[in-house]
Amino acid sequence: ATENVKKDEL
Amino acid sequence: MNLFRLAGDMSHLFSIVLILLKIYTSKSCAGLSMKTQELYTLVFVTRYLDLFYSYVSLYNTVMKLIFLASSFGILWYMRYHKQVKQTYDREQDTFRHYILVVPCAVLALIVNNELSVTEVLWTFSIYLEAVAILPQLVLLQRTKNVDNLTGQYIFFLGAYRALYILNWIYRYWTEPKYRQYLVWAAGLVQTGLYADFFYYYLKSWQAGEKLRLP
Repeated sequence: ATENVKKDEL
Repeated sequence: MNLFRLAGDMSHLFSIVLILLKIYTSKSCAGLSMKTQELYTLVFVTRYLDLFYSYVSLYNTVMKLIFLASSFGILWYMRYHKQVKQTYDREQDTFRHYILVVPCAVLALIVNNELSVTEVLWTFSIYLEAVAILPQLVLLQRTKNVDNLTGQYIFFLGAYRALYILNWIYRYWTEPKYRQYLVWAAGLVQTGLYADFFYYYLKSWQAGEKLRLP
């Protein structure tokens, strides 16, 4: 699993 | 937010405006795949559940609400509007939802960043968005003669993804922490699906003719 990045795209 | 991202979002928004304009002015949804519209609605619903638990910006929230409302609006027109619903190509639009939904759901359960309900649903929406245009492309192949607005709709949807790729490249170099491999892979697949369409679209456009598919 990769690092969970903040979802700021649509 | 960089310019590529903004241009991508505007292209996405514009594609939706075009489709609503087409339906509203011509009172017709001929050439549009309801299957694709339903899949997009499912994409927005499963992805934007985060409206309930995370806030990024007013821009994001407003755009999410617009995408949700407009996708339900388009579906409402296609299903219930007296005149519009009669123009729907039911016999031609035969693509089955489950062919796309089931594999995307399985893949989201296997390949994700975290095995939680919201994360799996979000991942599912990413995968599903990548392939949701397929019923529309199949319908396009079948009906061949495409009216201008439908052609432009698909063009701007494809442009949206292409611009997002530029946005990702930009963010890759400017934000060391921004690494969304899963989103990038799905986005590349999605843009790839448009390659064929783009080719014929630009060729028709260059020849100054209506879009014609072989």
